[in-house]
Amino acid sequence: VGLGQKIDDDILEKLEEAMIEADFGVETSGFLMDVVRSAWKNSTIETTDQVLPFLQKDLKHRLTHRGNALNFAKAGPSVILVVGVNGAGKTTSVAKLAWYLTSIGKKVVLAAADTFRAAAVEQLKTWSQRIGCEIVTGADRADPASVAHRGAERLLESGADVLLVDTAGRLHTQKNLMDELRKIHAACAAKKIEGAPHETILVLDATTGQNALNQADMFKQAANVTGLFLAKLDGTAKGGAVLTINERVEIPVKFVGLGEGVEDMQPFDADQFVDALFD
Amino acid sequence: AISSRFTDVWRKISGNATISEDNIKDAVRAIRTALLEADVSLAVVKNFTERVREKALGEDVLKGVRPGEQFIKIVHDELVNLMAEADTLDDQGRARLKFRGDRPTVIMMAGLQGSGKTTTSGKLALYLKKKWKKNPLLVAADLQRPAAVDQLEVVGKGIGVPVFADRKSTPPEVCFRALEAARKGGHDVVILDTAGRLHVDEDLMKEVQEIARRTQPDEIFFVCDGMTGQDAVKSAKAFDEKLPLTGAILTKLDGDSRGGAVMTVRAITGKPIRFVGISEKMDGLEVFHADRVAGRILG
Ligand SMILES: Nc1nc2c(ncn2[C@@H]2O[C@H](COP(=O)(O)OP(=O)(O)OP(=O)(O)O)[C@@H](O)[C@H]2O)c(=O)[nH]1
Ligand SMILES: Nc1nc2c(ncn2[C@@H]2O[C@H](COP(=O)(O)OP(=O)(O)OP(=O)(O)O)[C@@H](O)[C@H]2O)c(=O)[nH]1
Ligand SMILES: [Mg+2]
Ligand SMILES: [Mg+2]
Repeated sequence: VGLGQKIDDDILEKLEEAMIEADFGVETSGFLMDVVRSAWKNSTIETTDQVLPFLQKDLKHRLTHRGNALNFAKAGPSVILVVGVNGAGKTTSVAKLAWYLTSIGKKVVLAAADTFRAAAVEQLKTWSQRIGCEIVTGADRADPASVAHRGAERLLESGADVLLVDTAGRLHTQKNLMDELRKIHAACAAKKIEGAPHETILVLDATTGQNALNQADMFKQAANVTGLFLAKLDGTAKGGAVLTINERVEIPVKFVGLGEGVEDMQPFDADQFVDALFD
Repeated sequence: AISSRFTDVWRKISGNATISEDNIKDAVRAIRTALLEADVSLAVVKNFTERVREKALGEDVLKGVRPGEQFIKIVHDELVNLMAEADTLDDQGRARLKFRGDRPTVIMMAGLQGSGKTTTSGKLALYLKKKWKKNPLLVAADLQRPAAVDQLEVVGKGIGVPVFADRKSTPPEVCFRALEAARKGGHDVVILDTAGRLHVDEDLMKEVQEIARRTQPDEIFFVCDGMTGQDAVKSAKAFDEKLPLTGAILTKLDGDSRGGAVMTVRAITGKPIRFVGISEKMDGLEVFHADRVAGRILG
């Protein structure tokens, strides 16, 4: 990229390929290339060194204009429901959110509503002990909605600030499991907490490709997803699918996962994220 | 579906008697788009479409066959040829693994975090028990993830397969000691369930190499999530460089992911895809069939 060098099709093709390789997807990459080409046509940008900064500025705006902060209840305690497909990083992300909320002075209660997978409750119990927060569990194979409900009741009686509900991994194509999720979502309010859950976080594995869009779509329909937790961004995957989700499903990224420990996380920083997309 | 995508592309070409450099451009572009949308990695797509282009140009258009249909057949056949491997199944349709007669066969599972290694270890143990009448021993070599050993123990209990666990030693130590335990216990297969790791984590990649060095596995399977996108080209390459992989297992293909990662892993590593995971349950493991996955990738 030489300073003052005129834009040509070669550099534009390279840019489109970089977006494809970052998991933007063919359609989103094509759409963004149209935006870049229009800017070139109306002379907003003229030289090759102007192309990437222009696109990055556009992306940063798209990813932040809806806000990226966690939703809390207007008054009283809050409930955060965590959902996603198998192995995405939900349980670990719940632990990270618990650590994060504790670090900003909130008292946290966990609900281990994955009553299905082998040692799922054990896994979250270990985290709750390490973080030092309370956990509500149910019997093996208990109805997950009942655990979420008891979690909400415990939230109210303990005077804690936030309830985090961990759920079992499920594919968005499994109708019965998505129906179960609807029930869990309804149980989060325990009929007494207005607006609960105040936040439904979809945990997305950064290595996931275009299927992420289907996940976001279906999970939003079943559980009103309001934010993304982009896990495993410490790998080589760029997580570009979040851009398509942001544009087409209107769900902003709220946190990123940067490792396997509870502190390996950050509230979403669009500048950092967009700059890293084209590294 | 790719066939509907092609009807428009080939409407332009159908008047012509031959597939030419000029009229094939759109068709190749359509294939490229379809494969990228299916999550096949860009480098693999470029290579593959070039192969298809050359093959299509080199063929005479068959009498009575529309050029478009012939082109799709070329694509489909090339895809199946790429992903298939001869002699991986016996005449009963069972996966022919490198079973040994002189000592327990060692099978090692490796891959990124959450790809399905622990679950697949259980599925494989059950498969070998039922289809090959083996007496497998599962080894809990993930000592970093909370309750990972517990998870494998619960899995083992559910399928009646014993689990070797030692929460005090290092993973390479555990695996090495497990071989002796297998011999003593009369087990003819040992399945090592290792911790998920990033291919860019130097220490953990060294650890998995150490496990392989100490146990000399007969099979090392790269377990990869079937929903993986472009990153598959990087993770598959790194694991293939660091370990003597003998095959791959693609999981979670019961969802609606197009599964392009299957093609990427096969193309990049050159190793055969041995199994696919098609459910969370212990019977959710199928031997790989290239033609089924080819149809799915092409959409
Ligand atoms: N490197 C890295 N690993 C992560 C991150 N988040 C989660 N993991 C790992 O990913 C694996 C799966 O994490 P889990 O939290 O068990 O995922 P899950 O979605 O709860 O899985 P299921 O409940 O089985 O659906 C574990 O090995 C985690 O340590 C991350 O941000 N970076
Ligand atoms: N639907 C479906 N789920 C699967 C499949 N294989 C594994 N899973 C689920 O995916 C999640 C992760 O599986 P694990 O076996 O814990 O993955 P792992 O690779 O051992 O994870 P780490 O040890 O943390 O790296 C669990 O919820 C499994 O039940 C599959 O083929 N289909
Ligand atoms: Mg979990
Ligand atoms: Mg595991």
